[in-house]
Amino acid sequence: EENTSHHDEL
Amino acid sequence: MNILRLAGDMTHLISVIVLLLKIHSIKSCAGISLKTQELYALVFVSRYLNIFTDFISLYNTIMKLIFLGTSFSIVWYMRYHKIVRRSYDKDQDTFRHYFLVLPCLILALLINERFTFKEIMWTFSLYLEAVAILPQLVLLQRTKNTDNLTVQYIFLLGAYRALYILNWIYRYFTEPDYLHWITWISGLVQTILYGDFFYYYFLSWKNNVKLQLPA
Repeated sequence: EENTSHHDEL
Repeated sequence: MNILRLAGDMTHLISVIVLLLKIHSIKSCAGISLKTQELYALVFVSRYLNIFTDFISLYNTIMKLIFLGTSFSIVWYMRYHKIVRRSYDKDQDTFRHYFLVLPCLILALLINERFTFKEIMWTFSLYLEAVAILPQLVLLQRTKNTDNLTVQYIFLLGAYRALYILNWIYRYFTEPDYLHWITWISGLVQTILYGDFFYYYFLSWKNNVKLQLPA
């Protein structure tokens, strides 16, 4: 999976 | 999303609105560093490469589009708008911003969470954002008569990252496995660079006088 949890921040 | 993060995003958004308001209403970009604005446009492009591939939320996508759109329109105004560009302090805004880009790119290649193109560009954007304010702070120091909107813009831009730090602390204690050293240290460096500015900002606010950084 590509998403790491900091990628929900801007 | 917690309230600190939302407050950080809103502060960031308001800072951009304040700058656009200055440009639109008084048709002036005096005191604003084009170098810093170009760096921000590069920051957003390299950070939001996932905008069309990873859907996070409608809020996230809209905010990304806003930051991309506004950063490029500010650069456009300062470079090409026939009235606005005349007020640009080209001779004072001499910081060699290209020298910030290469070290940030090398650092991102060396220190990252995962060695993939998107992750390296994301990391590069964090390093670059941390130092992108430097040309603006240098220009501020050189400018004798800085107007209020410029000062408020810089303050809001600094406050946004400070609020993000509080958000990271909150997330660390409330979310399992939330650990992002690269983001935290870059954000901390970014906020520390504002230290001097914040100090003189509060001093000018307390004494109710115009802000001027000592040379």
